[in-house]
Amino acid sequence: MNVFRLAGDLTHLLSLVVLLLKIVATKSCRGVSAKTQELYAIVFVTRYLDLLFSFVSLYNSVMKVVFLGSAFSIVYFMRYHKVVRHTYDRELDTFRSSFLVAGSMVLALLINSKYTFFEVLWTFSIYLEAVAILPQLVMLQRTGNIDNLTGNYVFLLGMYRGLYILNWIYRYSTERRYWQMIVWVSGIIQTALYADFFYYYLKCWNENRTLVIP
Amino acid sequence: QIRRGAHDEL
Repeated sequence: MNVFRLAGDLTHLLSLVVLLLKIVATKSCRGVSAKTQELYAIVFVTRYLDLLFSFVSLYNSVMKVVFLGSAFSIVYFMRYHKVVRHTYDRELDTFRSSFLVAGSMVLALLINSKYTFFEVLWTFSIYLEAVAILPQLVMLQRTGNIDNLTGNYVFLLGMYRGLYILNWIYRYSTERRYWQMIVWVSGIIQTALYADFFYYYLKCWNENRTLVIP
Repeated sequence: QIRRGAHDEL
């Protein structure tokens, strides 16, 4: 555990708190992509299957349970809550996320470090996480004025990915035999997807006006 | 069993 990894995890946690806060406090999920949230639920389930048979640390196990719980809570609110589900902009959330799932599965079957059931699913979760934000980014472009909490949620998610890159650089320079090419390449692609969003987020923040993605 | 690299990350 290093400071970048801890900061990354806490930023990830904070992003989920911000999103849940928006949904619960405003009773609205306007501008939030249910497809992205469902992809994250799939990511967490397939990655954290190791909760059942491997223990790394209490910290890891607790965080995994919290991430799983928050992902399913968000999907529950967006799809089933009697008030919130009516605020979901179905017609703006049209990204074909099934292609992302299928593509990630094919890639995980082709490129993985060990051809076992759990390792392939774990690799699939890494590939799927890299692209899971795409439906949300597309939806932001279509939404027009983006409320503060939704904008901050996506910003915090991007920050979390950036901090993980710093964590890898730190670990690579301090640990022996630390080499994770699949995770690194996926993570760099994932972070790069936020570049456009970051540009407009900081520009609008600087000009002190509501976030709009052209 | 020592787990490889990123399996100890979230």
